Amino acid sequence: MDAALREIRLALLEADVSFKVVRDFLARVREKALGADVIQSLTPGQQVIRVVRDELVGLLGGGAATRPLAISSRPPSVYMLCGLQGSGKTTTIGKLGRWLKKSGRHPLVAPVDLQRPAAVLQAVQVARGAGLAVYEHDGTGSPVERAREAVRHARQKGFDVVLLDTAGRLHVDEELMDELAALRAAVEPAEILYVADAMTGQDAVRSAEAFKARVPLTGVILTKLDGDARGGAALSVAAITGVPVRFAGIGEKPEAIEVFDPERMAGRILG
Amino acid sequence: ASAGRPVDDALLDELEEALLSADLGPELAAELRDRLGQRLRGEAVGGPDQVLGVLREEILALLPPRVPETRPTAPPRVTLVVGVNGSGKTTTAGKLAALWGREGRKVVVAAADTFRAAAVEQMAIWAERSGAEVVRSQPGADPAAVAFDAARAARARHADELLVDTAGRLHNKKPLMDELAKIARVIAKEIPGAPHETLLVLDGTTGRNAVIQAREFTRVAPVSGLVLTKLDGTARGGVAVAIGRELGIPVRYVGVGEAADDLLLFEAEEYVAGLLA
Ligand SMILES: Nc1nc2c(ncn2[C@@H]2O[C@H](COP(=O)(O)OP(=O)(O)OP(=O)(O)O)[C@@H](O)[C@H]2O)c(=O)[nH]1
Ligand SMILES: Nc1nc2c(ncn2[C@@H]2O[C@H](COP(=O)(O)OP(=O)(O)OP(=O)(O)O)[C@@H](O)[C@H]2O)c(=O)[nH]1
Ligand SMILES: [Mg+2]
Ligand SMILES: [Mg+2]
Repeated sequence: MDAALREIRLALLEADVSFKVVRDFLARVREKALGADVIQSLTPGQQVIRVVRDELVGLLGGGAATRPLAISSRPPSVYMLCGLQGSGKTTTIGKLGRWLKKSGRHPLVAPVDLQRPAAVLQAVQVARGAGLAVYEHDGTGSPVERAREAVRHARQKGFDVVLLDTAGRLHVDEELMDELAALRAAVEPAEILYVADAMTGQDAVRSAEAFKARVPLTGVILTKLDGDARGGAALSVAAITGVPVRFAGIGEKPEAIEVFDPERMAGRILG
Repeated sequence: ASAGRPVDDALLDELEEALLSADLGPELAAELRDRLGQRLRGEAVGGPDQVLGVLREEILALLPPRVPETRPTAPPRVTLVVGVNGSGKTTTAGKLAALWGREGRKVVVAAADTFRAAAVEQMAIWAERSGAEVVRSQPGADPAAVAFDAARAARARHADELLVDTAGRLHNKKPLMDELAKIARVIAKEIPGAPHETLLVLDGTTGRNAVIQAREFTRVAPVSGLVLTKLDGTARGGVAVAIGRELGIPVRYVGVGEAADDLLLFEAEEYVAGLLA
């Protein structure tokens, strides 16, 4: 049993699962494996693997990913995307918008990253590329003002979803974290989706926890899963914050998104 | 750890966890823990500083020696900027253009990401900020053609530096890696010996995958240096130690923010101290 657990520990750490999560996870697995109904045909090592798989799938959200995106009692429903710099928010907005449109919704893309060079232009081009309407503006003013404007515009024109593309920010940047909280207060999102890069290492928990402390995250979108990173960050974030991973980004084009599959992710993390 | 505490398993465990937390990876963390145990076990140490001092020494010994940057006999020096999606390439190229501009060097920038939405515009804004000339083409154009035109322009203008920004690409996508190899080949044809520097830009928050990125990128475009970005966050960038040790590739610069002067020259001592902070 101990040999199997040591092997699993190494596999999880190599997969970038946070070392604290690994420690707690293995303790629980050990307990469950010892207490589990003994299946005559399984060796203790195999018993451990079975428990590990079940525990991983459970932690990765079990069935939570399949819960549909929330709809506000008063339209439009605002879905706010947030996360660290470069994680894939703007690209994901195009994917989500296309996905929503295909399921009969009427989304409006609202670019409110006013700091990165050509960010508004990128959001406009991404939206157009995905066949989506976008609230265009000259990139001046404040993100909160532009967000409010976009929601008003959506309400007037009959859009039932607003996809808010926010600027990448560090969880240790007080000013920008305050701004994120202000954005949330201003437009009361039905979903706050944390966009995280699948190749993130031990820092994944630190940033996710800090974001969750400032705004109530309702889901995680894990991007760049078409790469070969094992994606242990998914487990770390889900285990520590309890926020379920809802979607997986699997490429750069608007079609490259799928509902998150915890079974497949568990297998990938274990390598 | 407190003064006079013996170097026992509990202390070694703590240090190993600190190394894991800094993204050094389980193999290297275990190895350094063993090394430390061998050197100090049983001794009562003067305090946590002494143990950390020994650990810092051990990590420093793993980093590649400081090697000066390649300077060609005739200008322009060509720097190719590569890496996976969103790591900070375009921003880093902008910061380098600003740095060299401040040093009085004439810079030409090739906006050779012809794929991603608004990539050329983003690079152009950065180039404009520092007065560098930007060479660009139509969306969907062949990036190798942009690099070629920029190399021509840099020679014609007697530029000191040519910076080539490329599209983000995942190393497990063969057609994209082939494209990168072609960009490097085309540059070499136009300017013999170029690219003189190939910088792999790594997001400082990246985990073990960074080591695979370094291996795969260096296969198609020999990487001469790393740039670790976003170290103004809480990530420590420990992956650079494993990369340095396995591939001998040094870190050249560290990105510590989104403004033009948020680029630091890599300082090994400071970096290692940061790993254990
Ligand atoms: N291969 C792959 N690339 C992706 C995926 N999602 C996003 N990208 C790429 O990652 C890079 C960064 O994406 P952006 O959408 O600009 O990221 P962002 O979070 O909006 O960045 P900031 O606004 O600067 O914080 C781009 O090159 C995207 O094409 C994905 O699922 N797979
Ligand atoms: N905080 C911080 N942000 C950074 C740093 N370097 C880059 N960024 C941000 O990271 C995001 C992505 O930077 P880009 O320069 O677009 O990255 P890229 O590698 O060119 O992205 P692609 O071309 O899409 O692959 C932007 O929001 C940058 O402002 C850094 O050192 N610190
Ligand atoms: Mg963006
Ligand atoms: Mg770029």
